[in-house]
Amino acid sequence: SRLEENIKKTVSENPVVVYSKTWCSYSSEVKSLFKRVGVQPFVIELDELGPQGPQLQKVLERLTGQHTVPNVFIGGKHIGGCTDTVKLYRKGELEPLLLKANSK
Amino acid sequence: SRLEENIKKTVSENPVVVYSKTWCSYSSEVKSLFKRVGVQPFVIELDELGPQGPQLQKVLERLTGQHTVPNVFIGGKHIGGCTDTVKLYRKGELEPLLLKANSK
Ligand SMILES: N[C@@H](CCC(=O)N[C@@H](CS)C(=O)NCC(=O)O)C(=O)O
Ligand SMILES: N[C@@H](CCC(=O)N[C@@H](CS)C(=O)NCC(=O)O)C(=O)O
Ligand code: FES
Repeated sequence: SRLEENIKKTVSENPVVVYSKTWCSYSSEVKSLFKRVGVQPFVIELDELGPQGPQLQKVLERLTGQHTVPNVFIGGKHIGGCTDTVKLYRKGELEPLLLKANSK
Repeated sequence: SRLEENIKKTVSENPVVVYSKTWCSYSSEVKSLFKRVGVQPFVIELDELGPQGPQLQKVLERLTGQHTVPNVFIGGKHIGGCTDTVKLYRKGELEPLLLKANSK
């Protein structure tokens, strides 16, 4: 589908991608975590896309099994949500992933 | 106003009150924090009230200065959001407040 191709293109062309919602604190947390480690993620605010937002969220669920935000990709690979990303950071595994994805 | 009286009644009749949204992880966090300390909060899910939800959220802002969820009251007193409540818990100040409010 067109939206599926759109997502695949986005996550392959950008080292770090966050599907987010502007009013969601978990989305804010993951965005500021990336900022803290010196990375500028490519952010898609699903609540600012009109009807396309919920559509993208549905396609993301089909592609990743995750229907929630934030939805995080690094180096084209699906990472998970806020809790998953913070876990990786605390284990010291986030920054190596980011270096590999050439985002630093 | 009617909604204002509704809120004042709710927070005076219930030791712990959380204005929440069902899909919000910060709201879930504060609800499970209270559960962890053995307290059953009175929860109002603003996204399940149809048009009254946004109306209540507006009146809450007028009453508390806070337009976000979760919005937490203990013993009729406005506490704040998720971060504020977690801060109190970590400082050891939450449980004394709860005892005073007769919720334990
Ligand atoms: N553990 C997940 C929780 C994700 C979650 O529950 N996200 C909520 C917002 S905080 C959500 O997407 N709710 C449904 C929606 O907004 O469409 C994470 O850390 O990202
Ligand atoms: N620091 C605040 C953050 C509160 C916040 O930003 N809440 C968001 C949801 S996580 C919100 O209410 N956004 C506007 C809305 O949902 O109406 C807290 O800990 O509660
Ligand atoms: S909407 Fe509240 S944390 Fe995501």
